[in-house]
Amino acid sequence: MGRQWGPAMRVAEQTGCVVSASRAGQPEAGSWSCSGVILSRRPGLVLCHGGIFTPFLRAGSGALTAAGTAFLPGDSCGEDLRLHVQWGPTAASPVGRPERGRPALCTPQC
Amino acid sequence: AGLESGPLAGHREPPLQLPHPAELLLLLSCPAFRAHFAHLFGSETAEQWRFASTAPDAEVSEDEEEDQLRALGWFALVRVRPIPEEEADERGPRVAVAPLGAVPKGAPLLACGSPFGAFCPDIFLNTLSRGVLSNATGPLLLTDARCLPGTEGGGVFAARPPGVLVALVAAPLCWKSREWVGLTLLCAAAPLLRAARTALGRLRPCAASLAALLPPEVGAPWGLPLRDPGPPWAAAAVLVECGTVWGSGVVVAPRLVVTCRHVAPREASRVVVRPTTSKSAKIWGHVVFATRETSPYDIAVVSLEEDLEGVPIPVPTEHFHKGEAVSVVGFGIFGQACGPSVTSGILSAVVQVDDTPVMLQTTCAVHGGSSGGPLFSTHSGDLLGIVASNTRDNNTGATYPHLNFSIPVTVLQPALQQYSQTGDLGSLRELDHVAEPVRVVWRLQQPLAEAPRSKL
Repeated sequence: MGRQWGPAMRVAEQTGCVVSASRAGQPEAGSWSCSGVILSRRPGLVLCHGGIFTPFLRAGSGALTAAGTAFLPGDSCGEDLRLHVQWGPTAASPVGRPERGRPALCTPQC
Repeated sequence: AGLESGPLAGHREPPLQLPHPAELLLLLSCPAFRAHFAHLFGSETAEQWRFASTAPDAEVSEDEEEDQLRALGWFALVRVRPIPEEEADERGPRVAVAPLGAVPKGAPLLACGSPFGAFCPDIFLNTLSRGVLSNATGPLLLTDARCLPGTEGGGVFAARPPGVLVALVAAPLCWKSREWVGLTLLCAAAPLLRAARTALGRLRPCAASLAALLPPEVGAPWGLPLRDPGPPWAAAAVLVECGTVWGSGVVVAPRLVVTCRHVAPREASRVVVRPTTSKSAKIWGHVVFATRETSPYDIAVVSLEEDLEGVPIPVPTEHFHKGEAVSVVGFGIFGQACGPSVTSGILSAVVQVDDTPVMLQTTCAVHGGSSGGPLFSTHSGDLLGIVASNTRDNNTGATYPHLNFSIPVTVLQPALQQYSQTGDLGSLRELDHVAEPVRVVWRLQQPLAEAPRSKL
């Protein structure tokens, strides 16, 4: 990539992360995950996509489209929500957390 | 645009670390993003658009799809349980945020996300993809940087100002009428972070102090977004409406617009041309020339009743360089709703007959509605051609937006020049009498090396 991209790549690589959500005590229920941006490191603050929290909303996804709702406090999700954030250098999938919905990826030869 | 592994990919340091436990502070959305989304994708066209992370024919329950659509404009602020000191320090510079409107259409962008999320971070963590800002309406942005499921929430950064956060990925895959669009939906970061500051202020008092940790907006005075005009050549693209049909066109002289015949098919028919330089302006004109159906060059020429003010007339190129960076500007996808989109790629092929370029192919994302629009050299801004079509596989019904065909401007320029100077249509009429090998090329057949010999 051209020199113009040096700073953007450094920032991108150092702020990029993955956020995964799972249910406490129900590893078989699998997990939901997405990408995110590390906004601050102390304390660690991450902005990520909200779609992975839909299954944990106490009031269901309808809460997201309630008129005039621009934000929902963290306790809008049930207590069984378990969150993890990982960033580079890379990290293996944590012990005991099975991956539900593993995409059936393969690398067919062209 | 394409997925590329980041610069440190080959230098991943051992040992691997486990993920850090974290807690959800709040879920937040940008009301303006949702309003623009409803305006662009809602109502009558809703059934045409799909933002599922899976292909349109993949099995996704209606509820799941409903959930995905509802969550599309929602993001989350998460607090990571204390990071070991040494890690917190090593994490380098803080993020800065681009004010809304500071990054112009056509500006290069870098997306960083992890395809398939936490599925296999060793392989997919922080993968990069590059493209341009294709379109923007309020905080709803589109880029042609190709992203995959799992990159939702990933950061999108500008090259200028260097490394500034512009947006987050809202929907990596867009399907319209079951066709992959090849564009990624983004939510601008600045309004999202303002919404986060507001929300933190209303949460538990202790959360308010976190608002100070959110990254600042660079450069612009608060609330006065910089509207950068973007690449000057993009303004030469115009919307062309002929009856109920609309498409794109390009200004080639103050009172002359070139478009496609299938946009403005009949000579003497009246046409409305809408320049992008002013939202409200519309100028009447009429078709002075359109090639016949039998001509492979799908071209029409519109003469305007008044000059187009303030529209830069593009310089027609004389040479083509296969592999060069190119941009298409067209009204595909959204038409009149939010101005032309810019998509980027390379000149993937220059097809010649008797050493004369007769067809250009690019890797830009081209959609219905972009026909008649201009193809530019990204670096010089020279006009290379007129976009005529993209590709559909009649066997599978699949459309390939990233394989498209343009008419080289060198085919048109001499005739346009003669008409501009003398009003004589003679040279333009020559476009109806094109040699057979050129017809064969535009029928997407192999030009015969030489005429088949009779056996007699």
